[in-house]
Amino acid sequence: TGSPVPVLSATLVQVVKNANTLGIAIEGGANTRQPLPRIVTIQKGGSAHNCGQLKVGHIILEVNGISLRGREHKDAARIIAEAFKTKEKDHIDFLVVEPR
Amino acid sequence: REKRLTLPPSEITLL
Repeated sequence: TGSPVPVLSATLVQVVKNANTLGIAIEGGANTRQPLPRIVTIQKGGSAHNCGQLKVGHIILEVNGISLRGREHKDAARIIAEAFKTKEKDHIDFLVVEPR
Repeated sequence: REKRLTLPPSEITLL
């Protein structure tokens, strides 16, 4: 018998910082209708678009191993912005799931 | 605290 809870397979996507912008728009965060940030736009020419693996609709669970669960929108956006800005890494690791 | 049936929509941030 199957599990009553649908199992979503998470995918680790590495986005190399090869453009001046990350180039994604996100919505959602704790205490909103969309409790985890969801990608709503991917801009051509940005690092995310160049990577080719992030998709509109992906829900972001973690950024560089930092969980976004329970974080409000601004906090999640800040974590992603800082991951792009830091010179300590030449890429960002996104753990994402496809929407149901 | 009042329990809301619908949560508010989120703002959108471009990164």
